[in-house]
Amino acid sequence: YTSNDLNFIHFNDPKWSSMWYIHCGDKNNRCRSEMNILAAWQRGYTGKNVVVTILDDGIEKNHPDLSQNFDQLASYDVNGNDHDPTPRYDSSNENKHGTRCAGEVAAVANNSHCIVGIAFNARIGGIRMLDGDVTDVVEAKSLGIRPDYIDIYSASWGPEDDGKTVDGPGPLAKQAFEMGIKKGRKGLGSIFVWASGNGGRQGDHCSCDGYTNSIYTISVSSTTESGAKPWYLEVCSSTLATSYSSGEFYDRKIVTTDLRQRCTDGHTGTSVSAPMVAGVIALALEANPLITWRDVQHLLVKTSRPAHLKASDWKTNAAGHRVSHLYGFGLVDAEAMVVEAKKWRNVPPQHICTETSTYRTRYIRADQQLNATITTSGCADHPGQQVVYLEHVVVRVLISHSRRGDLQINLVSPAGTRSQLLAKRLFDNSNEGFRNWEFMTVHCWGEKVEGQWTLEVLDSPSQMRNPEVLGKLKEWSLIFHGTSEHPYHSHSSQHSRSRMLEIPSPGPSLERKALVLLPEEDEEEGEEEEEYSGPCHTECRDRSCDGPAADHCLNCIHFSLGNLKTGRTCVSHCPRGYFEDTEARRCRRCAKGCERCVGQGPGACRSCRRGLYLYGADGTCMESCPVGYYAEEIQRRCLKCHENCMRCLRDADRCTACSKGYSLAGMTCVPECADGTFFHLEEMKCSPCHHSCFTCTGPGKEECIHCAQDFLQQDWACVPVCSEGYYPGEAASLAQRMCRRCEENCLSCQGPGVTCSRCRDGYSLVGGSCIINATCNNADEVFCEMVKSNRLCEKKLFRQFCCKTCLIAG
Amino acid sequence: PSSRSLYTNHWAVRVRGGPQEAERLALKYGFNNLGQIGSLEDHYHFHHSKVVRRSTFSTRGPHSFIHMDPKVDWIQQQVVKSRVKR
Repeated sequence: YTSNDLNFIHFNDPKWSSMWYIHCGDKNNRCRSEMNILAAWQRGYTGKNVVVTILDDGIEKNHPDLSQNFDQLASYDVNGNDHDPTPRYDSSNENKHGTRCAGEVAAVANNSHCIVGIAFNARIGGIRMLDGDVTDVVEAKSLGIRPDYIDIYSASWGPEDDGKTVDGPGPLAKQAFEMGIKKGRKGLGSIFVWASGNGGRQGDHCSCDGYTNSIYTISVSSTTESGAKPWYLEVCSSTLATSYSSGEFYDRKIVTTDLRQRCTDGHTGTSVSAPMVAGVIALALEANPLITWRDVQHLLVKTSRPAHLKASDWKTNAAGHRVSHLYGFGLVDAEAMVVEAKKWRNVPPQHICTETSTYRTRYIRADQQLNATITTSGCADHPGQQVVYLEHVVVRVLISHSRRGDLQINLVSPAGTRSQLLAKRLFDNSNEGFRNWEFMTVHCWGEKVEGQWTLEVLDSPSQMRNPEVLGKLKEWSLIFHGTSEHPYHSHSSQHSRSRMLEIPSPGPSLERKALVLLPEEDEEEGEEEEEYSGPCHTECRDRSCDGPAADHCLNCIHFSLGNLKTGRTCVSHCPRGYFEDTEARRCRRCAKGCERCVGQGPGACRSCRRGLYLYGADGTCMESCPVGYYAEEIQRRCLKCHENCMRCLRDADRCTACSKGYSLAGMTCVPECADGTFFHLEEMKCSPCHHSCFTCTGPGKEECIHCAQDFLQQDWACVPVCSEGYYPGEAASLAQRMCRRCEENCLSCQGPGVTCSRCRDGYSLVGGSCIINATCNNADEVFCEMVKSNRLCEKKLFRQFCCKTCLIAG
Repeated sequence: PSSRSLYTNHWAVRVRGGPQEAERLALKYGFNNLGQIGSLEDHYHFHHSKVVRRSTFSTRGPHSFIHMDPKVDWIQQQVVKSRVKR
């Protein structure tokens, strides 16, 4: 709750009094502005030096509320391939969306115009990319514009929210996200904020939207002023946080900037929620510009609160976080974000551990729940991949099913936290199943990874289906993202176990602290250690130890694994990724990427980790084999391609590119033949082309690539002279002449356009064009005047009918 | 892409050898090189003005030979993705 005393901050913007989500105007009641934006401003954070851009249909850069903060360098027009993100104006104001989103982030304060943005001193740009064909290239370009300059990319769009679409970023957009989080913001990682879907009424599920469902995006959902679920809201387990947006007609709406220098309080769906959170993140980045993309997500998890948001599924996970499928970790809290950001230290590096089910295909029987399990240690054997404390959990599934919408999928963590990865989708009749689709949950954030994970798949037929066709769970994997050490304990002074916010009102703030208490896991400081006198582990040498476990040994019988920093333990054999140094009785690490080795030097690696291939005499592990080699999957080695192949796939003689002097025929490299010949696969020799061809792919006259001298290309053949209805012309890009088609209905012409000299039967020659021998009705003087004044004769239909009639009529 | 895909006259191409090599390849097969795709190194955006702008099938022609060029690591004709504002 914040004070309703508005005297301490007041702006002259006309819509300021309607901005209930930033402050309250009701003097008689304490009211709910629980995003605590005023308090963040009072601490001095308004988004200065932070750059935000809106990926959308453009922004109106000369809008009085945006022009002062508009940033040309944070803007681009991908649709028009220039630097001006101004939207295309039309009578329906179709392209208002980006401008509306932009105002929510960075509308100028106190300029007597419209509204105040949440980060009203931030720089704001727009990337115009939705006003044209959207392709993977368009998305990848947009997500990768000036990543070292732009801090936050906010997007409020996605695949159809119709409850039957399963779609996400293509390969280039995925790479752009990955590149952004790895290299953007000079290595701190770009921040991508994404609006959760609008398909609530269609029973859509935001897990079927690969953008909000990505670990690289901060997926934002919406709530109404009263904390109710808006009608458009989609449930899902990848939603991280929530902000306000519009709801029913009686709910108060959000005001923002609109096209043509106006303001609006029109329905905003979920779209303004993302820029609101982008604005709050801008405040946090001003408080601490050195936080990484993952720090921002940790900050949101730590500081967002259930507040008064109504949901039946609020639960507390094993790490003490309250989380819901509607609102993620709850309403964003700007003040808490800036306070925490200010003292934040970067979380430890992200580790990724993948576990794949070893089961073969399992059938999904109607109305029976299929439970599949994976037990994991969190890749404890691979220090570089080990995950102990969770962030995102991705579940990749390969499911075939005759009606995708009948499936429900849940994931249960070892601590018992159940996330619904997918609910039934009534409108989804697709029989495509899920082909390596990646679901994602944040509901296990902070929990420990070790133990048994259960995937529950339930098929509840909603309409008649062939009962003999069963769905199949063919393959599934868990991809754990997180850290090997506690994300906050390593710098406990910065991350207090309870959020010590200086919030004036004692009651609610105490309640708030209680909600985010982390489980006590470390031993209390000052506790004295007692000398151990029990039995030692069997791997301990000389029965000397200070505890019962293998990591309590003072010396090892066989091998010691680990180091002083991570802790040492005794093992009988070294795990994968290590070799046994028998002299020193230590497990020593193999070279990078090597899974099995006999030493550290060149040539010591015997096999590589999954996804890597052993190459060359020096035994290097590589992600992909070099040119001239192919990746052999069984031994995971790079093997040489056939000598004629420059590149090959899966086998030495399945060529995809050829060495010099050879060319590709299917997947075989055959000798290149001289001009006028082609390689005859059956005879295995160069045979002559048809005499009309200069180069060809076969003996036929329609298999020419280039035509012989004195021949012209007509359609797919080479001809000595152009046929009736064609004229000889130059090809734009090929160094040979082509026969081009005359105008329609023309049998003979001199070139392109109205140059016809002979027409088909039923047509007459009029001014170089062939006009049908028919007249149109109503060709009176007035009508012909209209034809003339509207230049209808330039249009094909009229030229064929009324032009001739009008010409004859004079 | 599924059978309902709409193919455009734009391509994404991964080419080793830098922008000059990309430019050379584009010229060789009649494409217009629209430059690197965002921050993705070695990835270029090619456009072919002689190919129909939107088509329900992937069109073949002399430009298709680029798929077989040894300098090209990967190439993909771009399909229209239905994206809605929220």
